[in-house]
Amino acid sequence: EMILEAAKTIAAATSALVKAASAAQRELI
Amino acid sequence: MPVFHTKTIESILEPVAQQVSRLVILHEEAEDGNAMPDLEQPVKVVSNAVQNLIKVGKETINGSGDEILRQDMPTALIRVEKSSKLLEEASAMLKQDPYSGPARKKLIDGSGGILQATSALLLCFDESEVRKIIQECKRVLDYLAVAEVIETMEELVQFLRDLSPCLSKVTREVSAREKELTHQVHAEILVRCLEQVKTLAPILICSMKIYIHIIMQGGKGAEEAAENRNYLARRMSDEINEIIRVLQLTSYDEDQSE
Repeated sequence: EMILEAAKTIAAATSALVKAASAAQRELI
Repeated sequence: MPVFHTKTIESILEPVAQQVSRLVILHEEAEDGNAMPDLEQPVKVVSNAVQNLIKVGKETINGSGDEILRQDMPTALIRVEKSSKLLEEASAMLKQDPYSGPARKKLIDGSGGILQATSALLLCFDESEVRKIIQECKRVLDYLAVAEVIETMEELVQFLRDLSPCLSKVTREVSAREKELTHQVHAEILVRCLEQVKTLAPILICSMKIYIHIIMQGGKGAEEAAENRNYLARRMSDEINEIIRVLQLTSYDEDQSE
């Protein structure tokens, strides 16, 4: 259960990071 | 896009998998790209989450008696950590040069790596959970093998005392597992087998009772009754073995065999 929670947190954090990185690129297209 | 074989893993990783795919496409289409924003803060959040996962992962490894999990999980943890380092390097490089191509590459490799390694880690954990269900299934198989040597009512009562809780546990866990699977065909096989097991169990017990009554009265038909009982025990064992087989399948196995 703890593993699942920890994986959820990583997924959310990675998602937020990738979104931030994508936003800059998206402006170009 | 990766295929996740349980709904829990899918719900955790599917959104981030879509984000990573989008980033890769945007990166390819933008070629030289726009200036990247400062990613130090979101990368820090990822690094902290990774450190927490490593801590929890190590606790899981130390607390588990499952040799396969103890062997496989550290590799996945190392992969998560390496990917996190790539993100930290990318962030540092982008601070120096927001247009840096190698930094963007590291960003994509790092986020993709975290996705894959987390997926591997969750799969490793999930397989360990499946092995626990299989262990219970094998206990049922062991009890079914004893059905042939039960010759008195007292033995039958003890047989039922042993089998019933184990069978209930298997039924409950396989039923929960079936609901978790994203592969519809595998889920349907589990439902079908479970229904068969539930139908066969009382018939088997009845056949064992009949056999005991016949041999107690020294009457005819003991051989046929034994054959009937053995047939039912075998049918139940076949269904349990099929459950074990399907529990071990992933969508990937199925695609390969196709």
